[in-house]
Parts: sequence; structure tokens; C-alpha cells
Amino acid sequence: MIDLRGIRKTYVMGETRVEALRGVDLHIGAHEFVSIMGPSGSGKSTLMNIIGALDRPSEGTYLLDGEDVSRLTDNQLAHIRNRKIGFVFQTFNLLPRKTTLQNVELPLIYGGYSPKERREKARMTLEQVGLGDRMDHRPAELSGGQRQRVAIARALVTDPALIFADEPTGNLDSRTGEEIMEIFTALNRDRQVTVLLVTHESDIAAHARRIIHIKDGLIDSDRLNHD
Amino acid sequence: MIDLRGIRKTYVMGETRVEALRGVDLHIGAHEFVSIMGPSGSGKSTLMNIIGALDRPSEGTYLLDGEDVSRLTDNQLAHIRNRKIGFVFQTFNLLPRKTTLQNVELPLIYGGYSPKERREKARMTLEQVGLGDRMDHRPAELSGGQRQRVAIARALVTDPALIFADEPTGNLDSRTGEEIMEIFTALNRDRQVTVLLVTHESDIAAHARRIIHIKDGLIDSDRLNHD
Ligand SMILES: Nc1ncnc2c1ncn2[C@@H]1O[C@H](COP(=O)(O)OP(=O)(O)OP(=O)(O)O)[C@@H](O)[C@H]1O
Ligand SMILES: Nc1ncnc2c1ncn2[C@@H]1O[C@H](COP(=O)(O)OP(=O)(O)OP(=O)(O)O)[C@@H](O)[C@H]1O
Ligand SMILES: [Mg+2]
Ligand SMILES: [Mg+2]
Repeated sequence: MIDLRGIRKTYVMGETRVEALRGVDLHIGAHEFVSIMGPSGSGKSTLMNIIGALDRPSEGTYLLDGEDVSRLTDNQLAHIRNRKIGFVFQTFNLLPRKTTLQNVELPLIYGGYSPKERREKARMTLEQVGLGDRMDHRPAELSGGQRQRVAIARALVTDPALIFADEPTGNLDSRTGEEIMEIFTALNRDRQVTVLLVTHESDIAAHARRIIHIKDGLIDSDRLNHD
Repeated sequence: MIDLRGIRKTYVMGETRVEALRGVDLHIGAHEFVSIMGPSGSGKSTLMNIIGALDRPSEGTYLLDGEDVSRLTDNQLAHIRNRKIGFVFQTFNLLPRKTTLQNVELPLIYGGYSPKERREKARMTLEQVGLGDRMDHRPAELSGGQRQRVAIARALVTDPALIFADEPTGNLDSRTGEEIMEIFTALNRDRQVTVLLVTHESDIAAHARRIIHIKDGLIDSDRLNHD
């Protein structure tokens, strides 16, 4: 399903080179529930951006469902990102001048839904993350954890086959965080959604069946969760 | 030191009213180390913004060191914010076109330091939070946790008497988070800095001597930490 081989990512800034990923091999199968942990700056978001087809590696290959992502056209990539993948960004990336509802409706624009269907689907997803009463607020009129939940709702609204979440509970109290994890767990269990989530919190990581540790741009350990 | 009485904050959006704070009384003395916890959307950042003199309450009074903050001139308020208070924002608020070093030097501009002194002070603070090798990066060239640490360094660089930190470790792995808490603890213990920090993590809250819980815009509990 997700097949990374020899993945490297180097940022060049004038004379400096930052090797964010230094040779990552990773295979994630369909329906898996995987956590990725590691120190700040170790390469987790860089890895997620490559897996989410938002960025290209400097070296190595990425096969997604058998297709070489680097050979796909921009249109094919956009299609994968819109239909197959739901991505929760570490820094939310909401549109500041749109309301919560508009932000969550956005991925449905090219999905062939009527405006009424889009509105209803977005509304239901927002209810699911506890923001049914914040639909007309703009991002600046929301708390940090509410913005995070809008980003989560936007990733879920298209019913994607793959959910990639980069620290989705960093701004949430433990109870709200558990409610979000329950959504991901149910999607994985009942709808076979593949879930890949980066987290700093071991309580959150423990919801996954497999836990991968990243350190200095390399995979440090990759084990099944035995809890 | 920090004296809040009957503090209310209501946001009016057309016909909707959101009562973010609904009558908060709070006294925090000099040299205290206080954690504030509570559910997402309960009013913590709103409270911090009022205490940090970044926002005004709709009702109630705020005395800071005996002075009524609502009666201060804009110049006096700016002076307090620049010299007395170090504020770590939940969403970092870094200047995107400035480097890490420039972002951290910024609060020192009106402090009477020479450019060389400013640079040195900023560099030392960045070393303290583990970012000595990221000084020329712009925010977009940093990881989430690195941006968070730049925001922390910027709050510390002026040697403030009061540190207000809104979820300073949300994007940090536990070890880096502990390093940051060690900085705050040392400032409180050795330099009598008053520390007020909002957090969702009880391990982080446990570093404080007093833990306040906020719920629905009101103080729900306020106890000494008996660990
Ligand atoms: N500018 C605004 N206009 C309208 N409502 C607002 C505005 N800012 C905040 N709110 C609302 O006020 C409430 C309190 O927000 P606040 O940011 O203080 O919460 P918080 O406790 O910091 O939450 P979190 O833990 O998610 O950061 C929230 O329900 C939020 O939707
Ligand atoms: N555009 C860029 N240019 C230069 N260096 C970069 C760029 N983006 C990221 N980096 C560097 O690459 C490294 C990995 O970054 P990444 O965002 O993947 O870390 P992370 O594991 O997600 O960290 P965190 O837990 O703090 O979010 C970091 O050291 C960062 O400074
Ligand atoms: Mg990251
Ligand atoms: Mg907040």
C-alpha cells in the first residue's frame, strides 16, 4: 500500500545542507493503524509530507498502491490528495477568511456533491468533532484546539481511504483528544481506513497497532504495540 | 501581583454572543509557578491574553502590581509588555520573513542594547532551547516544535519578571518538553520569575506549585500541587 525505499530529503540553504531524512525504508499495509514518534526536528513531518504526496523526496522511491508517485502527473496527484487521502497538518493550514463550515466544505467542491449535500456532510463532520456550534466562526475566532479540530474535520469530510494526521491532538485536552482518537479507531476498525498518525504523546500512540520511532532522519525502531 | 476581579469576556458576532469568560476572580502572587488546565474552548487563552495585557475584558478589573491596567496609556501598556512580560503564544506568532535570530532579537530593539549585544543575547537564548544551529532558518524552514521553541526563546530573551506561556510544549516530544520546563523552573527558583503556564498535559502541569482548572469560562478548581 505505502512503500518507501531509500527515501532521502535534503534541504539546501545557501552553503548549508539539512538532511531531514537520510535513507528511510518503510512499508505500511492497507488497514494498518500506525503511530510515528520521535524528537522535535527528527523528520516526522517531512516524512508525512512525502507520504501524503505533498512533497517529493530528494532520492528514493515511493509506491502508493503500486504506483510510482514521482511519475504521476499533477492532475493524478491532485486526484489522490483530494479523494484518497485526508491530511491533518501540524499547523492546521486553515483559510483565514473562510468560516469553519466553508473550510470543511472545501475538499468536497470537486466531489460532485450538490451545495446542499456539501453543507450537510461538512456540518455532520463538524458535529462529530464537537464543533457544531462554531460553524460560522472564522479561524481567528476559535480556540487553538478548535482550529485543530476544524483541520481534522476537513481531513475526514471526503471519507478518505487513508488518513495522515500530523500531531492531531497537540492542542487538545486529554478528553477531547480521546474523542478524536475514538473517531480514528472507529474508521480503521469499521471502514478499513488506513491511519498514520504522528504524535508526541504515548497515550495517543498507544491507540495504534504499530509504533515507529524516528530519530535524526532515520527509522530507529518499528514494533507492534503489545499493550 | 496579578489581581483579577469579576473578569468577563464576551465576543459578539452579529446575533451570537460567546461568553468566553463569565466572572473570573484570581490572585497570583509574585514568584508563583501556576499551571492552568481545562478543556479545549474553556477560556484559557482568553484569560492569558487579558493577564498578558494583550486584550481587554468586557467587565471586571485587572490590577497588575497594584495598577489598574485599563487605565494605563498605550505607551505604558507597551512598556509593560516589552519589559515586564514574556508571552509565549499558543500559535507562536513568528514573523515569517525574518530569520530565527531576527525573530528572537526583536523584543530587544527598544531595550537600549547595541546590535552586537542583541545578537549575542538572542544567540544564547536560542542555544538554551536547543536551536543554536537553526538561527538562519525562517519559520517555514523549521519543524513545528522548533517554531514553538523560537516563540519560547523570544519570550525569554528580555529577562522578563513574568512569563506567560500558552501551551508551550504542545508540539514537543516529552524530553524536549522537559528541557523547556527545566528552564522555566530554574528561572522561577533562581531569579524569582513568576510563571503562568497553560497546558493540556498533567506531567507538565505538575512542575507548578499550584494548579487551576478552568471550565466553561469559570474557575472550576484552584489547588496547591501536592506531588
Ligand atoms: N474572536 C472570537 N470571536 C468569537 N468567539 C471567540 C473568539 N475567540 C475565542 N472565541 C471563543 O471563546 C471560547 C474560548 O476560547 P479560548 O481560546 O480562550 O479557549 P482555550 O481554553 O484556550 O481553548 P484551547 O485549549 O482549545 O486552546 C471558545 O469557545 C472560542 O470559540
Ligand atoms: N524548508 C526547510 N528548509 C530547511 N530545513 C528544514 C526545512 N523544513 C524542515 N527543515 C529541517 O528539517 C528537520 C526535520 O523537520 P520536520 O518538520 O520533519 O521535523 P519533525 O520531526 O516534524 O519535528 P517536530 O516534532 O518539531 O514537528 C528539522 O531539523 C528542520 O529544521
Ligand atoms: Mg512536525
Ligand atoms: Mg487556547
